[in-house]
This record gives sequence, structure tokens and C-alpha cells, in this order.
Amino acid sequence: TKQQELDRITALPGQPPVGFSQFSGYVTVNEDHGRALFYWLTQSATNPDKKPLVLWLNGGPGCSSVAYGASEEIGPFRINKTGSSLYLNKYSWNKVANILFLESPAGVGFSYTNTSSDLKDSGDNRTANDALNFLIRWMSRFPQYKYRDFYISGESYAGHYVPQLANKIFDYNKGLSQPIINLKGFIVGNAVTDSKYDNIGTVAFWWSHAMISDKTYKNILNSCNFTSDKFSKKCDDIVDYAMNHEFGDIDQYSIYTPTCK
Amino acid sequence: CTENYAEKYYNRPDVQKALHANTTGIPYKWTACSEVLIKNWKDSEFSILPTYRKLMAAGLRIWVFSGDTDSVVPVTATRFSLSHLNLKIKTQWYPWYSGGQVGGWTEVYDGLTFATVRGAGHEVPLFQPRRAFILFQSFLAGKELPRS
Repeated sequence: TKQQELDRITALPGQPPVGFSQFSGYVTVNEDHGRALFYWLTQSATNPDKKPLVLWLNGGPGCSSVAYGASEEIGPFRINKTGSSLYLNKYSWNKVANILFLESPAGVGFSYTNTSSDLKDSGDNRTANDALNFLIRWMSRFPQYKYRDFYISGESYAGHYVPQLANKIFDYNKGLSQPIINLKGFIVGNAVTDSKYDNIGTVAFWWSHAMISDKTYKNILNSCNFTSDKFSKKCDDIVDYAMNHEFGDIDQYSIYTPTCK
Repeated sequence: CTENYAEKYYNRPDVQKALHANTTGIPYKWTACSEVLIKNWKDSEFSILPTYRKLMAAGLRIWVFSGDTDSVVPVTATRFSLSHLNLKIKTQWYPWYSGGQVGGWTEVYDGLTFATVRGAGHEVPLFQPRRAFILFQSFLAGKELPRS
């Protein structure tokens, strides 16, 4: 389509030569509020027409798939220290699939809204609806991906986004004889799944990995009621104590690697 | 510190032009995470397990993995949550391999595959790119993770 060609990236500043096509731009997902989501598609270097389409979502909520997924996890490029150039990621997932990065919801990264109050009342449900709208409209711009095997992937709070979007697609497809969004499955990593069990399992990890004392472990279990979605001040205080006085200066996202100074 | 590199790169006007980004003059800098959004997040489902049950019944391919050095959403959190789906084991727990080393452990249930990635933090592909790539390839192929 014409818009597809307008979205084609000829080359990014400081990028090494590559054998795959890439596209990026905006898809409006809500005209009334002026919400538009930013995407970046990195096609597979070999046989892109035969490879599946995989949507990648980072979590937060509020974090960017361009910042994390594309630039330090599964994307084809890594950014150098000075932010002046890019180098290739040997294990880029676009070796085996067409990878679509989406900054979601509006307010994340380059995705924007013309209604500033949107930034103060985002939530799971509108995020999933906007993401479904994005896919439907994006497929019109990239009709070659209609009916293609489609998977969703993500990590962290996208443990919400990914299944919730999959659920919206599943319901949307129900009434269609040949759905254009040919959802086959999803894969999530270190995914926020169930508030109660995640929290119990997290505190167990802290204790079993010798990050907190027995005393703190017992205090947390005695003071925190993980079945409710609001924790008491006593619970918050004990968890704060654990993080600020027992963890030490570690990278909680990777407990054995050095922290970024 | 890789996040800092992205903050530099994606705020360059020439990069935004090449990406067709920020075409409307967004009134704030590009940043990796929006403080405003996370502080004001409204509806958040308490549990996603009912959605898993529905989509597993619909026959979707569902894989869940955990980098085992993450303490924010750690492997024990995910295992504890998944255990409450009470899934039937199809393939017993086994170590999967990558480059002659144990890449992690996995167990295949009816409707869901769980895998750990050994030595990876929250962003698994950042810390263990090769193991993450093998995990992704196996997922796309619908095959169990390699036993050697």
C-alpha cells in the first residue's frame, strides 16, 4: 500500500548494512481522543513472505518495546554506548520471524494521545482494545500479513497485555469465517500472572536466594495479605525494609550481575 | 546501562526522522518508561489465570518462561501461579540444552509449556540471547526444547 511505502525505513543513522526490510510509523487507534500507537516492523532477512508475524510487547506498565525488546533483547540492532551507532544482534529473532514492536499504550515512547487526561487513566482494558484496533488497522496497511501465522510475545507486565490481547483477538475472530488475524499462540517471559501467587512466590524467591533474613521473611508472611490488591502500611513498610536494608545495591532484575553506575 | 544508550539514540532528531516518529511534536522527551502512566495505572486484572484457561481450551499454543536470576517477577512466582492451573503433565520435567550446556529446565503440560532460562534475568534475551533464541525457535516450531 502507499502508506506502507511511506513507512519504509531506508536506513537508521549509524546502522550497518542489512538484508531485511523495516518499516515504522503511526496507526491511529482512537480518533476522538487522538490516540496513535507507534510501531516498528523488522522483517525477516530470508523469505519474509513465508515467515510468521510476531508482535512483541514490553510491560511496565508504561515501558517501551522499542527501548527494551527492540534495542536490548530480540531486535536486530544494539545501540552503542554513545548512542551514535548501531551494531548487529547475532541472535535477533527476525532471523526466524517478522518481528513487530509496538509502543503501547498511548503515552509510551513515541505513541501519543492528543487528550492529555488519557495519560492519567490508562488501564488493562483500554490498552487491550487499542492494541486490537491497532492490529486490525495495521493489517490494512500491510495486507500481505493478513491470514499469516501470528503470535504474540512479551515479558513482565506484558504478562497481562499479551493474554488480554489474545483474548480480545479470540473473541473478535469468533464471528468471522476466515479471520485476518490468524492467532496461533503466545509466549511470555517473567510474566505478571496472578497477584496473590506471584507475590507469595516472589517472597519465597527472596528468602530461598538468601536476599532477606528469616525474620523479615516471617514478618512479610505475617503482615502481608496477598489476596487483597491493596497492602497494609505495615506490609509496605516491611517490604521497603527488605529492599532498602537487606537487598543491598543489587540489580533486582538480575541479581548476580553488576549494577549500572 | 543499555537503557541510557536508548535514551540518547531515540531522542536524536535524525533518528526520529528516519523512524517517521514524533511527527506531531510530542511535548515530552522520548523515554524508556513513562512515570505518568505507571503512577496512574487504573484497571489491572488481579489474575490472568482464567484467561489462560479459556485460551488453552481454545487450543492456542501457550509458552511461559522465566529467567531464573530475576527477583522482580521471579521463577518461583510464575511456578506458583501456574501450579494453580492444575495442569496435567504431558512431558515430565527435564533439563534442556544449548551449546552443550543446560539452557534451563522445562515441563510440558496439556495446553502449556513452561521453561526456565538458566542464568537469565528479567529481560531474558538480554542476558542469555542464544538460549532465548533457541526457546523462541522451539516455540515457533511447536517442538519441545532440545534434550542435548
